Amino acid sequence: GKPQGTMGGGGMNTSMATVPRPGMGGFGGMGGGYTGASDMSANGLSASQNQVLRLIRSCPDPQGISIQDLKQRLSGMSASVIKQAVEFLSNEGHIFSTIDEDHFRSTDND
Amino acid sequence: LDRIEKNRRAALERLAARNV
Repeated sequence: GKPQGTMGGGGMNTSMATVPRPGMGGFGGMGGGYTGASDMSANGLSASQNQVLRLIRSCPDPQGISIQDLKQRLSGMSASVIKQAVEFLSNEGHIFSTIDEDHFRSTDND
Repeated sequence: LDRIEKNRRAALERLAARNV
């Protein structure tokens, strides 16, 4: 007869007690990494900044999306937060103002 | 439209500068 799968040989009974079991953990079980659900995402933007960026990106107009439009579509967000996000994003170079200082387009949606 | 293109390039440069 042969033993059916002796992985370690002998003395591993004591260590079993403290080893954290993979797979049974509390959080992080979603797999696949960052999906933008948290405060900060991969590019280092806050959630609101990312939302603003996504909206600007999704706008097909060559002149971009206006700040008023952003406010309307992000009705849960205060105007100052949106303004700050826009300022930050344009500082970073993600977006830029087009026909006037109230219209913005994304640099990376060509 | 010239202005847009100008702003766009400036923004792209800023973006590139951030990504070094």
